[in-house]
Amino acid sequence: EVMPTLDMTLFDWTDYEDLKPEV
Amino acid sequence: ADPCHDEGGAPRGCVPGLVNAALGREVLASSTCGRPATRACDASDPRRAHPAALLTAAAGGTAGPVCWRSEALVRAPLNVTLTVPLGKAFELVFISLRFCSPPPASVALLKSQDHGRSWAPLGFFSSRCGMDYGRPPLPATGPAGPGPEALCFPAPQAEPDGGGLLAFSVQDGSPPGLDLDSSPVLQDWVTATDIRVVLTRPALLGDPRDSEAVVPYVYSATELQVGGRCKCNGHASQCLLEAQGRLVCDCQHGTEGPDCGRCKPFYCDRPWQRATTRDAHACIACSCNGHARRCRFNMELYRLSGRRSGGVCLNCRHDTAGRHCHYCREGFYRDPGRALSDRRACRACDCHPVGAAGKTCNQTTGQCPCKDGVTGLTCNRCAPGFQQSRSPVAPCVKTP
Repeated sequence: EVMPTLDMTLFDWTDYEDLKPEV
Repeated sequence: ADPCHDEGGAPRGCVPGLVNAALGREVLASSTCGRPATRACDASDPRRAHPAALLTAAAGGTAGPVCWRSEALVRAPLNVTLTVPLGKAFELVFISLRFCSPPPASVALLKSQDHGRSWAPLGFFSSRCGMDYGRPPLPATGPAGPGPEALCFPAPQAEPDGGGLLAFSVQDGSPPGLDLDSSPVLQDWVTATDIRVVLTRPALLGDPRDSEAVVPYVYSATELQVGGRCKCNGHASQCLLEAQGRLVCDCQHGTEGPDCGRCKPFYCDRPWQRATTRDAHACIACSCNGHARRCRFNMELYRLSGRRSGGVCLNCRHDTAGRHCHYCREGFYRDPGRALSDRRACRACDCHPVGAAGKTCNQTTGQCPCKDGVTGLTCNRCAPGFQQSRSPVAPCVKTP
């Protein structure tokens, strides 16, 4: 089974704003 | 046929042909007759002028005079200097000068290797070597020391026609057995950028102690020949005139410079060397796999390699790195489907900003370092048994 690629929209960046990659 | 390469294209030592390096060159004479004009010599009348240019003019050039003449010399100083800038370094073989009057009793031959800034003697010719030059007459055994030296030879003899010939073989001052290929001392001895002939003492036609008996003396000569080869250190078979009129070697073997005396900028994988008949000692291009235009030579690496390779590539492009631009720089990996010389041989790691634990992948496989539960070359998927979470710190968690 091929898993889907990570969906960036599902992540909650509330506590990790400094880690959030620039889009 | 290419003298600098064999039939298979491999480099081999080559030298320009033997020429008269003085032919057509300007001659600077410290004394020339005709100013003011006399009955015998008038510098403003081509039919009666005896300029120094006649010393190095091609034979049969004009119907006028063929000999240069000095002014009439009555009292000291009686020396006259003829200087010939050759334009570039030559390796001399012989020097000759034909006199149109009784040859001088003393002549010195000098050379310069720095375009006239300094001078060194090549040889002397005199009937009294000790008095004129402070040197013993030619010893039968040749030079006393191990290297070449300026010896004092007998003065040129007067010939029946009233003239005489000064002939000097440059190797006459060298001990036998020295080989130009292998002797830096001999290479230095035969190298000259300028030649100077100092006519030191005339064969006076009278008793110098009796001023009434002294006849004014005129030096007169023609056919100043400087036989030699354009100096290219074994890396060119000809010299060419540049657009600015300068004579330069047509350098081969990855060399450059007026005398092919250094390696071209990218050809520095080993040190420059003069070519010999056995080994061309060609300068070798650095091995940069087509990813760099510049390199530098590192002697320590050269020694460590067994004197085979010392070039270090500079500014590797196309995301390559290393001494030969032979691997990919950090953040890139080798594309196994492309040749190392391919401009796209290195691909960006492209590690996932959330799934990967870093940005640097394995330079060979391209595998990024994945966080727990993450998989894929770029760490962009959850591994089997894991599912995506909402935390960017642990993007994949075990499936409950």
